[in-house]
Amino acid sequence: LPTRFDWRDKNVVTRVRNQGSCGGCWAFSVVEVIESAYAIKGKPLQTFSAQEVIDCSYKDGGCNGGSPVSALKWLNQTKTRLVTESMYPFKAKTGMCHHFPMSTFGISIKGYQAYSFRHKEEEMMHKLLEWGPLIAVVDAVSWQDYLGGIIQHHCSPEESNHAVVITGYDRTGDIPYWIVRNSWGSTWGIDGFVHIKMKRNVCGIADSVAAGFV
Amino acid sequence: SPGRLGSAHQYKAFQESIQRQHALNSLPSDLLVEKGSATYGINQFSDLAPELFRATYLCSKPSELPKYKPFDSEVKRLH
Repeated sequence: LPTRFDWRDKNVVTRVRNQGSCGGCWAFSVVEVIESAYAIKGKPLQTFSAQEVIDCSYKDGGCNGGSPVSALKWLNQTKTRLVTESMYPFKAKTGMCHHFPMSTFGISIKGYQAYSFRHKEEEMMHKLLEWGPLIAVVDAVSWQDYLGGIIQHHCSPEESNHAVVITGYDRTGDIPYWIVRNSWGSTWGIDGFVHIKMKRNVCGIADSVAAGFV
Repeated sequence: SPGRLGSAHQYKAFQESIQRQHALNSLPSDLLVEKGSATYGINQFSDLAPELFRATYLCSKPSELPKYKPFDSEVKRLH
């Protein structure tokens, strides 16, 4: 494993988004890993529609909340094609599910994986390289006040409540950390990202991890 | 002042945020303050009460997932 790795360096990570006052982090996390999986396959990097997942993943609660694994399951079972963000823009509220003609460009997933990597963050690093960016559900209560640096305290592995995307890790310094992408805009944290200490399941980073494949 | 920040609720939330941020930046002495530790302060959420922040932005739940076992995963993939 390299000492430092970040999928952003491979130009397969789209810009940081802002979920606004919509509790749709779960949908953003799913769409973002699919965008990266698509780009890792050598296809053009483009943004797909989080609003489509918010409106159409019927077992989830739209802007009132949902589960990334439930959304991945829905995408895999129904083979729903994700259309581009420009076709189905983000509205920051739950709406009616729109369907598009087959001629409209979109991508469906071939499958997904979801595991707990608690006490296995070394294996998780391998999977980040093998699968692409990973969805994680974490405790982000203290992130309301986060400015920067490596989170090591003030969160719990037992209270997970927010879906994010792990794009990389860095073990070059004194404290190894995960590089985590959030969906609260690029003015939050470190250009929209947060760093979380590795190896102690800080904030529950390793408890609920998933990836989608295209 | 409350007028500059908006409503009295926002002003109160902002004041409480500053106190909370101070607490977050002050680690107990028994915890080692490691180099590179996170810092907390005023950002775009500082005028939100914690309850409102949680209700608006923290809307996902973890799934009960199997523990990753390298061998199982490989068998599943080959199958």
